[in-house]
Amino acid sequence: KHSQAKITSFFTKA
Amino acid sequence: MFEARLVQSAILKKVLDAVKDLLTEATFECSDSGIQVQAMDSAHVSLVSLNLRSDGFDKYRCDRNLSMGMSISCMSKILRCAGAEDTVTLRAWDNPESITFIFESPNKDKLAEYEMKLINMDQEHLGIPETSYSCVIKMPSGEFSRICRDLSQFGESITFACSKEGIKFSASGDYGSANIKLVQNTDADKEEEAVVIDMQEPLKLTFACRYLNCFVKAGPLCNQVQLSMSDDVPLVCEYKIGDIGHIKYYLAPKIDD
Repeated sequence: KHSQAKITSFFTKA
Repeated sequence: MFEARLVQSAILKKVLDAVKDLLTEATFECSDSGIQVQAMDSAHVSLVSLNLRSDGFDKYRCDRNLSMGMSISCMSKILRCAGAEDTVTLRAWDNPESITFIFESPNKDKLAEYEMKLINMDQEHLGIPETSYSCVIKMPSGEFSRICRDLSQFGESITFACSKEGIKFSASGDYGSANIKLVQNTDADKEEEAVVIDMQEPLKLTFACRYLNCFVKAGPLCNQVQLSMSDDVPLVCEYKIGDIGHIKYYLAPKIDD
């Protein structure tokens, strides 16, 4: 089973 | 004042088709260098980064930097009103409350103007770190669309496995499983049919079909798509937009529980 990661866990607020 | 003119409105139509399933609204940042959009889907799983360079437009003027919040569905509706051969001009004044789309027929006998209200948006701009990817794949965009469509019938996600042998896309679900392998093919008759695999390290990553099937809507913009991947970082799916710019989609992987 896989869970979907969020893009915000890889890219931070500029 | 801001004014940007494209002889081929079809390019802008295709750009809208490429984002309308992912984004409901987005901020268009206009400056001397061109137009940029960075926006996430509502679930914050993917990110769209669109860049249209000013020198790619047939006419471009931007006296001061503008951030214009636009409804993507409204913009898409307006662009559907342009004829296939029409020229499009985007025009806004300084501190605008609206933007005007002007469509002109090739023989200049019809001029249509559509004014769209801008929306105030809280924008969240993300910094995208410089990444050197362990696998970079170029392939025909039509082939990638086909693979995503075909494998979506088998499961909610597609696993991308890159090795020395090539790239394998696979999906499995209640009905069974399927996989499609592609090997490098640089001898293709036409450059746009080539498959080029640049692999530093093998990898295996899983991505949601739902988003991949949104990204492939950019296929009509470019004959080739570039997929950049490294373990545990978002996939980058990039389509060039003629000589004017590019659209990059970033997609967070699915993680093993």
